[in-house]
Amino acid sequence: GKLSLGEGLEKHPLENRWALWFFKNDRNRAWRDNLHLLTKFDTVEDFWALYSHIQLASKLSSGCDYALFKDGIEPMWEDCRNKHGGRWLVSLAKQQRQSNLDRLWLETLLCLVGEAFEEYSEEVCGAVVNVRTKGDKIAIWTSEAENQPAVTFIGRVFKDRLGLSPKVVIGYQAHADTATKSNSFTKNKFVV
Amino acid sequence: GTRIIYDRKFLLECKNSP
Repeated sequence: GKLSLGEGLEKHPLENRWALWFFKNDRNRAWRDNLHLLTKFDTVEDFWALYSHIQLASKLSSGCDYALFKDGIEPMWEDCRNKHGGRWLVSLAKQQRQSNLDRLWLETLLCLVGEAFEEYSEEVCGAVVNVRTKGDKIAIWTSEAENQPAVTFIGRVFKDRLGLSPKVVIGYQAHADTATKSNSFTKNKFVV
Repeated sequence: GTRIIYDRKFLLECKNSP
């Protein structure tokens, strides 16, 4: 076997390189100009170094987002890997920011970097947390809204990993439907 | 090919290792 002085100090590689983005709402600037790439990482250790270094989601100002996406995919509908896709959306009640938001977002991150969706992990583009006064949201974005086997598998695993009650129903919405909606309601393409 | 999968227990242990 391999023997080296660095044994035990080697970092654990991830399947994918991931990019962490930060969005800060400034109404005086274009949406795209409020989106900032913070950093990229591709090992378990570098993930934790980053996670420990940044603010918890619950400490962000309202209007801010974190987005963790695979390297090369921008966290916007327009990206070619997103435009035919959609998102599993978990909407939190206001009071859950203090009790649940950080735990649920960390669990979402662990699903992504650990490739929790097995053979369907290929379909995952990234995840977003929106910190909002009216209620925070966490979503996993996938690349093909018509891929029902992948989308429903990802949804079931996501709901299970978040520890949501079987009574809670979460919905998957196609970005194309969200982008063209005429009111704040977007129909669910799938639910789990 | 093979996919590198880590379960949550392993990932959390890595957080706490020096």
